[in-house]
Amino acid sequence: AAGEEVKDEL
Amino acid sequence: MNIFRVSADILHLLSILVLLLKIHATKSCAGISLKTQELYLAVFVTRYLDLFWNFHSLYNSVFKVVYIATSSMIIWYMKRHRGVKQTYDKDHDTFRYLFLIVPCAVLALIVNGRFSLFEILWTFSIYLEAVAILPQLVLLQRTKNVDNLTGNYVFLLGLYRAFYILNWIYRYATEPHYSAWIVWLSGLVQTGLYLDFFYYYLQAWKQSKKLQLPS
Repeated sequence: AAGEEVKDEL
Repeated sequence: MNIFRVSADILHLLSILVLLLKIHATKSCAGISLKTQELYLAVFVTRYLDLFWNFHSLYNSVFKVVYIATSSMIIWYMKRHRGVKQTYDKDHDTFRYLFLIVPCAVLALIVNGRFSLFEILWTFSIYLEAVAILPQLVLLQRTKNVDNLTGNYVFLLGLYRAFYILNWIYRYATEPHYSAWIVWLSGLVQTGLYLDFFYYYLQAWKQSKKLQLPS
């Protein structure tokens, strides 16, 4: 889940 | 979404537009590294693969498409436009992309969040973005005299990275589970690469003269 938060950045 | 993040994305877009407008207006790409531009396109394409199946927000999707489109246009100008391609500084832009691509690919295979094709390509794009400016910095160093717009381009790119760091600090302080070591470390390396350039850029700006890099 930690990785998913990052992928909201460009 | 916070003000640092939005500023960062807008600065990133501005940097690309400055470059595109410079090429379009002067019909010259002197001082611009095609290698760096191609690496950035590789970064965008490998990172934004999820454009087709992961919809996060209209904001993200629009930026993704615009980044891919504008950097493709820069490459098109440099390789295909009859007038512009003759001004490309091929003899000085000799950095080997493989020196960057191979280590980033190997590192992405070893250090990643999850061993899946999408995750590894995404991690690769994070590593590659950190070092993609190197051919451009080497080219500037070789040609010494940096014209205003190329200087502004690199300066805006550096600012964009600096604002992403502020965004991470802000998110880390405000979001309970926010943590992203791979992105943070790569981002710090990337911003670090600009520091030397920043120093000369600001000095030239303070003395309001043309930016000249030392030998």
